[in-house]
Amino acid sequence: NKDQSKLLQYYVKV
Amino acid sequence: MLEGKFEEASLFKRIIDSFKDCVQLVNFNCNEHGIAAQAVDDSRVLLVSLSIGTESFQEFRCDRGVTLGVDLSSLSKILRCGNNNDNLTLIADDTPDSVLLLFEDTKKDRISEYSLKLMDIDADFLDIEGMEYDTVITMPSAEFAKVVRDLNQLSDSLNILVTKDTVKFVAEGDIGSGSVIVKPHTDMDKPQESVKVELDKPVDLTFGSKYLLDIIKGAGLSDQITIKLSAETPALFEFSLQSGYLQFFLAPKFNE
Repeated sequence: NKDQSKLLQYYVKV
Repeated sequence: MLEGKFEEASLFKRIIDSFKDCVQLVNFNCNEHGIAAQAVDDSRVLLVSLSIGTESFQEFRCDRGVTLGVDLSSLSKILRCGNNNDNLTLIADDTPDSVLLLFEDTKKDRISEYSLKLMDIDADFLDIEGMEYDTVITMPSAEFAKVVRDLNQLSDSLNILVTKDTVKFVAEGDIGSGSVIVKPHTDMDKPQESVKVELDKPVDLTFGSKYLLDIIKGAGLSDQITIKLSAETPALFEFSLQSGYLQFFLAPKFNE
């Protein structure tokens, strides 16, 4: 039972 | 003005085919170093980063920065009109509303010219530089593609576990489970068949198989894939070009 994480949790918008 | 000539149209076709199924609208940023692009898929889980260096072109010039906003499905339609071994030249002016694609069949003196309308694409640009990774795996891209395709049949998730001596891929699903273990080795005769593992820390990460199926479409670009992993951060899957790269950044799954 794993949920998918999103990239915006890790990277900042430039 | 941009003028970039590929000796063979097949190279640009293969590059575009490698990521056109996961992102649709892409800004291609052209400058004196070549052509670069970054795009995120609709689900915000997978990021594509492309760099085509000038050495990948037979001739390249771009005096001023030019951005080409392209719908990849439209570009693909045009790329299918050229033959693989045609010369392909991309031409755009400094403030373009279209890009010209010129296919030249050097043997038969046939020249075909297509104009692709450009789009104004408002896309997020993410800072993906400077990440550090716990492990770096280099392995044959065809072998990685097979592992992903095989284990995808069992589960919509793929678990990658890396220790000093092994890379283990595991899928557990309703019909059963499967695992593939790949061990580092050096093939002196065929270096592209070698598997290399650099490890700072063991890694145990899970990824959505459907994104990995998108990523392995890049396997035609390079004999080897480099996979960089770190606990609880997006993985980097990289295919090298003769000059440049196609990178995929994939967010991991996590336990709630």
